[in-house]
Amino acid sequence: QEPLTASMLAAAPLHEQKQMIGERLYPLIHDVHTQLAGKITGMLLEIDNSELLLMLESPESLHAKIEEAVAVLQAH
Amino acid sequence: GSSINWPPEFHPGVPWKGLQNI
Repeated sequence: QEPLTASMLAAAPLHEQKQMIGERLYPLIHDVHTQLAGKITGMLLEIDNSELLLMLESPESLHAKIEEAVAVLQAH
Repeated sequence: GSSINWPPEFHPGVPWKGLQNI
């Protein structure tokens, strides 16, 4: 699967952009938090697309955000 | 509103409900 790029996103309607990112994020999150993957992905999709693209390319920043999201969910 | 349904969950192949807030 080719990497998702800003230009690929820009070619899609806004409502499809988040969906495209979510389809990439979900399997990565599912590997780490199987039970919470749907909720964590939904939370992270509220972040700006430009930052989400960086997270898809950087496992460290993605995992940091995942842990932040889990902490928020557990406090919620 | 109620926070019980927050966050909008994402599931592959299913349109994400969170888009309603954008």
